[in-house]
Formats: sequence, C-alpha cells, structure tokens
Amino acid sequence: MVTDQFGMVGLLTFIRAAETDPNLVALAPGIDLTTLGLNLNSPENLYSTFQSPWADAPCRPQDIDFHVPSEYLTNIFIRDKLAPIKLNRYGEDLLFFLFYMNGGDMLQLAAAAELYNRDWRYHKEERVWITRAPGMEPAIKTNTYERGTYYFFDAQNWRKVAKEFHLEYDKLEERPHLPPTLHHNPSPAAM
Amino acid sequence: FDDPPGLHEKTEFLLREWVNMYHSPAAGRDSTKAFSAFVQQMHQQGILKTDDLITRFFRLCTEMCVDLCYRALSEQSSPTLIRAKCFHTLDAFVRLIALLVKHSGDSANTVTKINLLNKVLGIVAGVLLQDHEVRGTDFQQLPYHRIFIMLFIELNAPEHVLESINFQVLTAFCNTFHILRPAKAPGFAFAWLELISHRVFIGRMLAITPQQRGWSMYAQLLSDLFKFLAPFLRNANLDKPTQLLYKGTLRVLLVLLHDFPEFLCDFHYAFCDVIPPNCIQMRNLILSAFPRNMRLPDPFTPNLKVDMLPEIAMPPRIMTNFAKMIQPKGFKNDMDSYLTSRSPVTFLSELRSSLQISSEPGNRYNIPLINALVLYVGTQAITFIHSKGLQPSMSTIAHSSHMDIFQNLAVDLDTEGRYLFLNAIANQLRYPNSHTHYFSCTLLYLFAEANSEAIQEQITRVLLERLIVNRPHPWGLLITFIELIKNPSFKFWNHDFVHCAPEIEKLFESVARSCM
Amino acid sequence: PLQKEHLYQLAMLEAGFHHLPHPSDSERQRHYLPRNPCPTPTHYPQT
Repeated sequence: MVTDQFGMVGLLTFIRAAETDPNLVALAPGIDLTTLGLNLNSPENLYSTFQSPWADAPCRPQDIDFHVPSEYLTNIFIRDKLAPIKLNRYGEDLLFFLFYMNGGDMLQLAAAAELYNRDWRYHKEERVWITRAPGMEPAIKTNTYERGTYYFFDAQNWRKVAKEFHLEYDKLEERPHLPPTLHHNPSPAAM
Repeated sequence: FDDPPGLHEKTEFLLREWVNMYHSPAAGRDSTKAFSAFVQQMHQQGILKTDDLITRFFRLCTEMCVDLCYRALSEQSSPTLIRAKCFHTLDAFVRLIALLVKHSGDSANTVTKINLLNKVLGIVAGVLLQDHEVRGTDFQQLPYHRIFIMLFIELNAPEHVLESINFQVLTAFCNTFHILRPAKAPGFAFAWLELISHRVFIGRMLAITPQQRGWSMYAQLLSDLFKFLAPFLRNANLDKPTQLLYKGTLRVLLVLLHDFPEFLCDFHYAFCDVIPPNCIQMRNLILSAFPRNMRLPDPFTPNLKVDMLPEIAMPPRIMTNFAKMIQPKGFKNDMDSYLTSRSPVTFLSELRSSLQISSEPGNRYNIPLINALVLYVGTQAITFIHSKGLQPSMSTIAHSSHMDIFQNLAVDLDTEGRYLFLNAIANQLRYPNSHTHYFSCTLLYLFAEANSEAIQEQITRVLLERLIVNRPHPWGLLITFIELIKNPSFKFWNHDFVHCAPEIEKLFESVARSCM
Repeated sequence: PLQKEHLYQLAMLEAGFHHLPHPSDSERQRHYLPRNPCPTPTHYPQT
C-alpha cells in the first residue's frame, strides 16, 4: 500500500488525529453546515437578511436599513421631545413584542423583567409566557406544582389562550437579572 | 509630507463645522442645505483650490476621524457608547464624501465624480495600511470598516445621478477591497469579510448589476480570501481566529450556494486553483453548485443511465482562460503537438519534470499547471470525441493521445504528484455536464486500467476523502463512486486497501450503505 | 511550512479577533433603540 500521506493510510492517520485534535475537526469531517444559522431550505434569498459572517441568525427586521423618503427620517427633529423608554408604562402587547423581537438583546431581558413584575412567568420547557387566569385559583396546589387554568401567550397567533395546565414550579424561570447598566438614548458626543 | 502651514487647523475647523451642521435639524433633506453652505466655507478656506489641497484635506480628515476613534476606543466605556461617539463623526464625514462625489463636476460628468471617489478611497486605504503597519497588533478595524460600509450604502442610494455611475462605484470599491485584501492587511481581515459579504454589497455585485458584470470582480475578492486562508488550512492550523474566519467564509459560501449557484459554477475552476487540496468541505461546497433551472437525477436511482442524460452533452461555462495558464509557451506547443500527432515522443517522458517546480516539501508541484493541463487535455478530448460523432464513454475515451497523457501521469508521477493530478480530475466532478461525464469516465478508466494497486488506492483515496466530510457532496462525485463500488468489473471490494483497517472498512461500508 | 509573513499574518489576525466587528457597525445609528447585545437564556427565543 501507499505508506505516505497520500494513500489510505495517510487518510486514516488524519481521521484518527482529528478525533482528538479539535483544531482538525473543522477540516475532517468538517462542520455540519445546517448548524450555521442559515435556513438552507428557504425559498427566499438568504443574502438580503444575511447579518454577518459571525452571526448565528439572520437580521432582525428592524436591523435592515432601507432607503426611505427623507421626509420619514423625523428622529432628528423630535428626538429631544421623545419620552425616555420606561417599560412599566407600556401595555402587555408591546412588552411581548419587545421580548420576541429582540432576541439576544438587553431589551429582551428588560421586557422579560417587566412581564415578571406583572406576574407573567416564563416556562423554560414550553418556552412560553404563562400567567394565572384572574380570579381563578388553582384547583390543586402543592409545594412543587399546581394545576388550574392559565393564560398562555401564543406568539404564533399573537393572543392569550386560556388552558388547563399542570404547572411545575421548577420549570418556571426565576426573576430575570438585568446587567447593571441599560443604555437608551445615548447622547451624541461632540468631536 | 509638507502639509502647507495652517492646513491642519483649517481642516480640523471645517470638519468640526461639518459634523455640527450634519447633526443639526436645519441640515435639510439629505444634508443638502448644510452642504451648500459648507462648500462655501471650503472655498473660503481655499481647500478646493488645487487637487493637492483636496487630497491633503481628505487625508487629514481621515486621520482625525481615525484618531478620534482610537481615543474613544481607549476609554473605559460600553461598546454602545463608544460606537455612538465614533459614528457621530464618521457618519458625518461619509456624508460629506458622498455629497462631494455626487456634486463633483456637472451632473452629466461621471468622470470627475469617479475620480474623486477613487481618490478618497485610495486615501482611506492608504491611511489604513499605514496605521496597520505602525500600530501593529493595536490596530483597530472599526473606523475604516464604518467609513467603507456607510460610504458604500450612501453611494448605492436610489438616486438618478448615482445609478448612472453605479458600475464605476462598484469597481472603485472592489479595487479598494482588493488592495486591502487580508494578505495585505490581516488585522483588517474580519472587517474585510464583513464588507464583502454585506447584503447590500452582495446584492449589488451579484444580483442587481446587469449582465453579471459584477461577478468577475466578486470572484477576485473571494479568491483573495481563499489565498489568505490557504497556508493555514493547508497546515491544518486552525487556532481560534483562523477557525472563526474559516467558519465565516463557509457561511458566505453557503449564502452564495443558495442564492447564486451559477456564480459558483462559473468560477469553480479559479476557486479550486487557490483552495488547498485538504480543504475538502469548502471545495465540495463550490463543486456542489448547479444551475437553478436544472433538476439533478437522484444519484442513488437504481440503473441510472448517466450517459443517456441530455445534460451530459452540454459543456459548463468556465470563466477562466485555463489554456493560457499552460506555461511556458514551448510546453503548450509540445502538448498541442502531442495531442494532434503523438509527437514529439519525448513529451510524455518529460511531462513529469515539467510539472515539478522545486524540491521544497509541500511545494514540489505546480498545482495550477496540473489543474490547467488536466482541464485542457480533457476538453480537447471531448472535442475530439464529438468530432467523430461520438459521446465520451469508457470505450471512446481510451486509446487516444489524451488518455496517453493521463495514463502517463498516473503511472509516472510519485504519490504526491499523482494525488494532485487525481484531485484535478475530481475537481471536474460536478453537476451533469460534458466535463463531469468525461472526467468520471476517465477516473474509472484509470482505475480499471491501472498497472499498480497504488494507483487504484489513490483514486479511491481522492474519492473517499471527498465523501466522508459533511455535506454537501457534488453529484458527479457520488455517481462516480457509486459506479466504482457497484460495477463488478472494477472488482473494488477485492482490493486490500479496502480492508486495511477497521475504520476504513467501516467507512466504506457506511458510504456504500448510503449509496446503495 | 509557514513562512515568516504567515506568522505575522496570524498575529495580526489574532489581534483583530479580539475586537471583532459588531453587526451594528454596518447599520445606521439607532438613537432611540440601539442594539444592546447581551447573553440571554438559551430558552429564550434567539431569532
């Protein structure tokens, strides 16, 4: 047989080395390309929402710049008049919107914290927001679980749906922790 | 050197003025009101008097913007605040450049506009390269990245005056990005890849520009990227930064494979020339591309009659003049003579030495020459066969001057040269077309007619290593391997190298199971 | 083997690796709701 690196033995040696050397894995057997955050079955073009070579997800809709009539660009005229963002002033609908539209962003955490304040809880397994139906105490309540009627927020249909549910407390997320600083309306700096 | 006295102060004053004017509500639509007033100030300060002064003005502005960013980046502050500070000045500077370009000369004069753009891009690139060299590992990509991308977006706005110069704008940016390619500015490489993979850039280069006029420029940029990665990938040296750049490259290639497969098809040869032989998955990505209007028959279809497919009569488009890459001219002439008349007889015996360039390990063979020779001889063979009213097949490809060359190379080259030669053949196994079919037959013919098991082993090695990496796999690779293992005439399973180690046996069984 | 220039390139690449571009570097400034990326729990929707 060919005994150098250019035959079957050479291939075998490389495969064996790649099993223990993580630096080699990217070359052999290569990377599972379906895990790179691109929807390869999409009927739409991928480039138009391509965020970055280092991003695991496409652009969020709000991040895609588009040339709009300059009349629409009103921020410069009204920014000093805009109220600062205070989530406790906003309705649930907007909070859910902020939560679902700002994945990986501090705003998602902030919205989650405000929803928590309003007695919504995030179910870690079901991956859904849930709250007790008002005026309806749980039928069964123990130290570890309860059973009753709850409102689930259905993000697909964008509405609250009442359901009977067996709720285990350890599946609920604790109060979200916000990083120490939360920046909105950063003031523009002069040169 | 030798900036006129006072120019630095004037430039700083003007830049501050402009930044304030840009951010003022009174700037007007697209800053046009502010711009009219500002141009007057530039005239008053004498900045627009000569080409030299304009050049120095832009250079100083660029340096001031960059210095501001370095100061901001050194502050102990959140990335969001730092960026706000930097972009406050950078975006204003970019708007000034865009307005000066748009309004340079009269509206019909595109030459002055593009000349100014090229000047500014050259200045920014020059400042970058100098900064990169001087600061070394302290170099920051941010200011340059921001200037280039925002300027590109501004100059691709849907405005009539910009649409009329759009192709020249694209050319100017591509030239600049080529100058700043990773091999020249490795500290800028990550930002560089962000720039060339930006959705607006890809859209303009590959989708919107008519008649695919942007394709060859974009292919050049991708080649620049592959050439940079090549030494590290060849050495399987994938530390974290290199892995990240490699993974980013794969993401971009996936987008291109999904959205612009014809682009990858057209330039596959140029890309395979610069991708190292051990970069199998990346190469497979490119070779797996096929035209969107084509429906590929399932390679696992029982009794698939590949030679009955109508597509195999069609040659693929190859945008590289590979014949020109067969150098020196004398060698090409000898080869053409041999292909026509099988003379001079010494051509075959001298062929190996013509492909060797040094005795340096890892650099002994002229890989681009091998690739060019294989494709050239193969395409000449296809033309010859067609001229006789025939189609390539295991019988028609045999006993020809073309096959003499291929068989001679298979026998005469050492293991390294043979591996590179077989790789060159396997690089043509793509979607159904005349090249895929011819080279598939050639590889199988070389296997069947091999006078040593080493040749068969190496053919198997070249095919197998392309199959065991994660998907995608080119259609032509699959049908060739399936034929090799299914057709009893090749006696594939009788060979010792198939059973040389448990992992190899398992690999073959696993691949065969998925094939059959 | 890697040449001297390749080793230089690797060093510069590593330096660039420590301050990678941010997606907002290629976007218009959002004064009101800028991006503020931070790690969020994996059970939150990420996209």
